[in-house]
Amino acid sequence: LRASLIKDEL
Amino acid sequence: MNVFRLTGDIAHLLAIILLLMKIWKTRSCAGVSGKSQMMFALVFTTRYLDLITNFISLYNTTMKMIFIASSYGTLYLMFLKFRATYDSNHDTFRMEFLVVPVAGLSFLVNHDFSPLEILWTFSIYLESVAILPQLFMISKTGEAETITSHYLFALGSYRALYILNWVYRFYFEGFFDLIAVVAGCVQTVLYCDFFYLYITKVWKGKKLTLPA
Repeated sequence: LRASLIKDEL
Repeated sequence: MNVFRLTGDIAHLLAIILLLMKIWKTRSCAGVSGKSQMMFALVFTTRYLDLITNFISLYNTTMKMIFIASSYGTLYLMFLKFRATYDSNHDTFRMEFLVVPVAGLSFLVNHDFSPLEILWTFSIYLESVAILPQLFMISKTGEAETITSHYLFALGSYRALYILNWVYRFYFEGFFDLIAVVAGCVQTVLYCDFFYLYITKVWKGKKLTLPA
């Protein structure tokens, strides 16, 4: 499970 | 991109357009909380700083720019062009009660202790509570114009749809962002009382009024 530091959501 | 995220983004965009249209057509921002709108402008500004550092997609960049521009457009209409119609007597929620604890929390609970990530976290936390001055204003006046209630319904639906998007992404992409999910759930819960009133009143053609 990962929370990305690159934010693709708005 | 999945259908929940897309419809969520469309609901968000629709909410912003509804609010701008309401103010523009009625030449009035009566019943709209300037404090909520100031916090939304702060939310978009602190969240979308990655416009400068990362390119994700044309869709992502375009939407971010629309959200930032429209939030400042709303502030311009409220505090400059139609300033005389701003109902400041009823907009009495204290912003510092939200901004200060949220700023503190974003320093303590984040994915990475770096400036951009802390600002992103701050914006996620602030967004979850930024509607409170607006809801407080409605509870003070006891009513909302129908167009304002449509705006709030679209704005609240957006994060609820994002929750479905996170469930989808958890199962199909292994993606899970605890900060966004918890804040998104808090945000959606804050709207529940309003959703109930909206469905039971506005959908039946009545104006949104609070029970005495």
